[in-house]
Amino acid sequence: SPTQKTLDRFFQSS
Amino acid sequence: MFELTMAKGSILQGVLEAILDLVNVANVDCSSKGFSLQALDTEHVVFLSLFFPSEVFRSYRCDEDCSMGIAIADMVDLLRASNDGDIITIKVTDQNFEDITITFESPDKTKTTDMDLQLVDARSHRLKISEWHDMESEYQAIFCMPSAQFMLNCKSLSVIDDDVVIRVNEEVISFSTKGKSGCVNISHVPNKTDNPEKASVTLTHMRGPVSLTLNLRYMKSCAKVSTLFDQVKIGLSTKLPLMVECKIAEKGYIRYFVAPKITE
Repeated sequence: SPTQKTLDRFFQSS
Repeated sequence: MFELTMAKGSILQGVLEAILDLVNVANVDCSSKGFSLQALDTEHVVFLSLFFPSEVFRSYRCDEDCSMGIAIADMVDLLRASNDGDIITIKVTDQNFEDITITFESPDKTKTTDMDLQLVDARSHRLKISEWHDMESEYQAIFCMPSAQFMLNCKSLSVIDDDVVIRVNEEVISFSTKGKSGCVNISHVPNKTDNPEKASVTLTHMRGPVSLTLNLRYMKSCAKVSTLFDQVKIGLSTKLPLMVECKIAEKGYIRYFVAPKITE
């Protein structure tokens, strides 16, 4: 089944 | 100095109540243009960004841009103690940048309640995201639907499983799920116009078919906030998180960015 991804791969934390 | 006033039960209070199941602490930026808030859920799956323009408040004053961390759950608890008809003031003075003062004033002005809420560190809740105008063109598909319909879809699907697959192509927008006890597929035939009607599902932007799998727990949270508004706008891309947006007045918005589930 699919795995939950996090936003870290899309957005850079400042 | 920063100071805003609003009536009890205003849209900001409703939104803060509705985001509680995802966020505890938020970063708030205030400028002369309005009040913006960013928050990230503890699992880093959902990023919430909202902007309330100054004109949606009863009064609004911000002499200098300021940024502060607010424990949203504590703030909502304090706001719940207000009475019907109260005018709520939220204030931060330059002399004291350690707490925020919340005041309730009764309609007949005979009772005033002042409360101080300590500010917290919320720097980790800031994320660098592009301006929406740059991002919108990067979504493969964007559609609008009545927010009540969005909530109904999420609720119907969560009876069967924890995940939803949203598929969009020129002909159909579908929400589907498959679980041990069966499957559900909800299909909408979209209108295609730049000027969506409130009661219909409208495909406003289409660069090619796209589908994403999302956890319904997060989608239901987005739907909860969206039901404070008539319409919700949803953007899908395989390269960006799912975007769920509601408009607040002319220039304001509340946007959720939700990381999808992906099969490795």
